[in-house]
Amino acid sequence: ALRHNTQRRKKHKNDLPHPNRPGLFDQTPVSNGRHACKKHELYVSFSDLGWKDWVLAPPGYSAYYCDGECDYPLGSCMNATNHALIQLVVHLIKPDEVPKACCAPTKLSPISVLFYDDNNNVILKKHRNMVVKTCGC
Amino acid sequence: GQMEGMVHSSFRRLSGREKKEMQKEILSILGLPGRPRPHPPLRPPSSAPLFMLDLYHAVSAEGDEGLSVGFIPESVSHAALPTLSTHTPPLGTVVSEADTVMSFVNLVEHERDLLQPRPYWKEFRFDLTPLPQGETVTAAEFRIYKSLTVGQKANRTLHISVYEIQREKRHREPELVLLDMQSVPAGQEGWLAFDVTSASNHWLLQPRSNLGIRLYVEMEDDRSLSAGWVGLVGRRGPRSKQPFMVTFFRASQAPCRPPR
Repeated sequence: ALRHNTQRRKKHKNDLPHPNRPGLFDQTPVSNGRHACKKHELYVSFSDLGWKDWVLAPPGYSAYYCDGECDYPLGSCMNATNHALIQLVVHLIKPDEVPKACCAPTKLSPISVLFYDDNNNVILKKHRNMVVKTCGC
Repeated sequence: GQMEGMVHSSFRRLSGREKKEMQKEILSILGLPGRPRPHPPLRPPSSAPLFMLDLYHAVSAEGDEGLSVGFIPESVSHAALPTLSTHTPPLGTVVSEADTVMSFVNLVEHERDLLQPRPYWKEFRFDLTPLPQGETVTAAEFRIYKSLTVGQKANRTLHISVYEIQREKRHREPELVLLDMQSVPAGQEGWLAFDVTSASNHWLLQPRSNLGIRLYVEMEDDRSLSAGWVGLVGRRGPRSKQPFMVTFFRASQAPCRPPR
């Protein structure tokens, strides 16, 4: 079912959290008076979180996140590409009701985290297809 | 600038609960267990963090450049590439394909008393129980540093063999299974890497069967030597040269994110 979230419709650009800057696609046209999803960049700093003593590397990582009306948000086992595809298909069928998805990643990059566990062992965890580097909005 | 001002004005401080939730979310996304609580007494430090940091840089460079690394880059030669190794497995592919790499601190180090009859040996043990779920071992290495010792004849060859201790018997020698063997010049120093994949698989299936590994050193004439005499660094050695074990895991299937 489609969600019609009236609260999010009132969002303005200045709702962006500091220090994350607006994304490249912030000028996405409004569909039927609703804000289509927009891409923003967020930097997660392990130092700011106070995790520097057990997360050896990296110091932090940046990632994109969407802000806007996503009618088919990410759920269990659904990745961003599938989510965007579904929303795009529904947008083509009902262009006035469902905004065009703008968060289809075209290139996903891996991220690795190096950290200590309870036994002083060191673990390198690699996440494939984790960070969206290029957006195909 | 105007935009930045607007952004600043909208920034608000998160409440304690929101902060905790945000941190929980980041931990969940990255699959991190949270701040470790080391079991007292603290285990002795090891050289594994240096090796793992080198490995991390190699993996990150691979990701950034989008290159398919078929070998461990030169940048990791400090700790990852054994300078003495004669037949280490091609770890490059293993590293590229690994989803998780874990280093294990050496917990136990037994040595044959020099007053006892030969052959000399040294035993090491690693606790492999905190393993990543849904992942299988693709490779495992035991890494030990060989330093230079005074009085060694550089042209002599040392045969170093590593065995899995399969069954201990009272007052008798335990059952041993050969895991790996290397022949190295006595006059060289550097890291030695022994393939212990089969032992780690065995320990994962039956954790109670983990009795550790045993190392022997012999000369060309089959004369047994103490590991310390030939410069193999143990727990009493410098921090950056402590022996450790590294295991490479690969996820059995694509991880499924829990709904949030």
